[in-house]
Order: sequence, then C-alpha cells, then structure tokens
Amino acid sequence: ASVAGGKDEL
Amino acid sequence: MNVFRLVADLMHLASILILLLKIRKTRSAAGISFKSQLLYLIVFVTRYLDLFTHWVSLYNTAMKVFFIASSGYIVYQMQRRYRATWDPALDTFRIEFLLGGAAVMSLIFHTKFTFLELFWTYSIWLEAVAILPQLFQMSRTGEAETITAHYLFALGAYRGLYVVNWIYRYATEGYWEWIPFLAGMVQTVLYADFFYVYFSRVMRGKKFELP
Repeated sequence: ASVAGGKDEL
Repeated sequence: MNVFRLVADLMHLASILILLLKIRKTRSAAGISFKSQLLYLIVFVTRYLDLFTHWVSLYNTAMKVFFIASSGYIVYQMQRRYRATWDPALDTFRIEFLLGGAAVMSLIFHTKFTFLELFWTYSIWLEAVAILPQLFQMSRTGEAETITAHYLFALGAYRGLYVVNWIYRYATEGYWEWIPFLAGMVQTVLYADFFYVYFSRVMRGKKFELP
C-alpha cells in the first residue's frame, strides 16, 4: 500500500 | 514498489559500495569532493528523521539506516584515515549557498509546515544540488578516475530513475508530488554533461576526461 506524501520512498 | 524504484534504490546502494571500494582499493579519497559527501550526509539525516516514528517496511528501514550510516562513515573516514589523500584546495565550491538556498526553497515550497515535513522537503531540495561541489571539482581538474565515474553514474541514475518512477506512479496510481519530481528533474539536468561524457567515453573504455 502506498503512503501519502511519498514517505514510502527513499 | 515498481521496477524503476527498485532498480533506482539498487543503483543508489551500488554507488555507495563503489565509492567505498574506490577508497579502500586505491587507499585514497582523491577526486572525491568532501563537500558533496557532507551534503549527502545532511540530506539523509534530515530526510530520514521519521525513522523511528513512521514504519514502512523492513526494506525501507534497512535502506535508510544504510544510507545514513554509510554517508556518515565516508565523511568520518575522509576526515580521519584518508585526510591526507584528498586536496581541499580543489574542493572550493561555496556550499553555504546550497544549504541556504535549499532552506529558502523548503520554507517557500512545501506541503505542510511541520518539523518533519520541512526537514524532509529541505533534504529533497538539497539533494538536487548536492552533487554540484563534486561536478565543480571535476570541471576544475578536467578528469576523474574510472571507478569514480562509475560511482557518479550510479548515483545520478538513482535520481533519474526515481523521476521515471514518479511518472509511472502517476500513470498507475494517480500518485503525484511535484516537489520531489521537480528536484529530481533539476538534479538530472545538472548531471547532463556528466552523463554525456560517461556514455561517450567511459562506456567505451576510455578515461573520463572533459573536452
């Protein structure tokens, strides 16, 4: 599931 | 997660391993801009402040820890064991402008005025320009070791592939954030000259030399 605000990215 | 982001993360991982290998093998940090390395340390520390407050996955946490630890290790080692192997006189880019510029940009352009969000945004803007001291140093010396060129290629490809990831995520998930997209585009444009010389010379087995 994706996290709002791109905070699942590095 | 998609293939562009996964390959981007692996390129980022590879870039740091190549840099560590270069320093160990040649027993020297010559040709590496200490200022760029310091900026990357600031980038990762400020971006990953959510390390203990926001769990995504083991992969995400492990990568965050690695990027903070490895950039800290490189900065520390360049000041200690390898201090005499690189020349500060070549590393003269004024990073105050980058640090200040990124601060101004994140105060003007951000999505939320909160502590974590402002530092995250600051790290995004700072990363876009963190390579400038390194590129500036190379433009002064006019050349780079091949292994250093590989390091820089992997590092540049990482953010370039993230741009592709954002376009892909917009097309497939409707996910869109323009701040990292714009910052990623800026960084990729700054890399353009480097990529050109890398593809036209280093990939053909020649030395990285500026025309």
